[in-house]
Amino acid sequence: MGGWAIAVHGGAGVDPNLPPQRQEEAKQLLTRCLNLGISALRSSLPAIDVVELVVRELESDPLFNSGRGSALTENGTVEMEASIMDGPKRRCGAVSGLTTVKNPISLARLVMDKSPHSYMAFAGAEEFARRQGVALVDNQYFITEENVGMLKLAKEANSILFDYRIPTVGLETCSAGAASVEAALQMNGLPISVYAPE
Amino acid sequence: TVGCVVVDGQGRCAAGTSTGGLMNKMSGRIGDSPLIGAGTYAGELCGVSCTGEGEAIIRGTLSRDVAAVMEYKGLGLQEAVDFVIKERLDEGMAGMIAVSRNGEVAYGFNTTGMFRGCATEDGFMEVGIWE
Repeated sequence: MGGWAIAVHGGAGVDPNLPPQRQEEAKQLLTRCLNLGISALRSSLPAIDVVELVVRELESDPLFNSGRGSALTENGTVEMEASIMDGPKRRCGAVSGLTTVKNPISLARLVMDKSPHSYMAFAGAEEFARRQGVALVDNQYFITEENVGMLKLAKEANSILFDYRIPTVGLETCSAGAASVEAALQMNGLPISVYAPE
Repeated sequence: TVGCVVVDGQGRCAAGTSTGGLMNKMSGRIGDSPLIGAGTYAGELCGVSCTGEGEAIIRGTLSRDVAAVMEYKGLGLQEAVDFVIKERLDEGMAGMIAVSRNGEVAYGFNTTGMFRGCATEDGFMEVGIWE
């Protein structure tokens, strides 16, 4: 049997022009979360509890796209989702469409531990959250100035932006994108029509 | 999207993923993060969390496939991650982190960079963004 191990991520697909200072901020947050998880593992916390602890920390920091700092819908609101899974018995919990739950990963954990289901979404999930007494906040809590600006750029480029930040320099790259995207909405680099049947 | 995968001192694996989804997404859109077997999976052998283009991750059942190729093809953890990133994404762009019950840690991505950090009990620790 090997020892313990932990990995964290903050999203794939990084703006190649991300300023060094932002890169440093991201590395500091990742390091802080790793250290949080390492000290929990050294205190013999079970893996499932360490995962919830670390993801809560990542959700509470606005730097990455989750919890506070989440990407915005076309309506400028936040709809969050999360899931958690415990290997030994393959137990799992998932939530979608959350708008007021401060830490979605903890509600996913409650779906796993306190409900007969494995996935709850939208109004039902919010009702379950109220019954479980988890921390609820106004949707505004999750919205950051930066993401309001990025939603504006995404709308101008008429595109759905994947899990990366659009270049903060100039709009020419986006306008180029806009031109190519003008034809049809792109998803996964393919015309959205590819997905229409699905 | 954020994620964490852990194996504890007793070899138990766990995985978690949380996200706001895609900027400018349609209201009601569900991505890969809440879908067990797509964005998140943990079993006896490993724990996996994915990020990137949700629709591609869903179609590739990416996180379950890492566990499946370990179980049925006998691949090691990093081999399994590399195989799935290379063979299961079609034109999609994504990244993932993974741990095994033997205390290994691995990651892979075909995007421009991925924010990630990993550490093991024997003292290894790495935080990175680019290749």
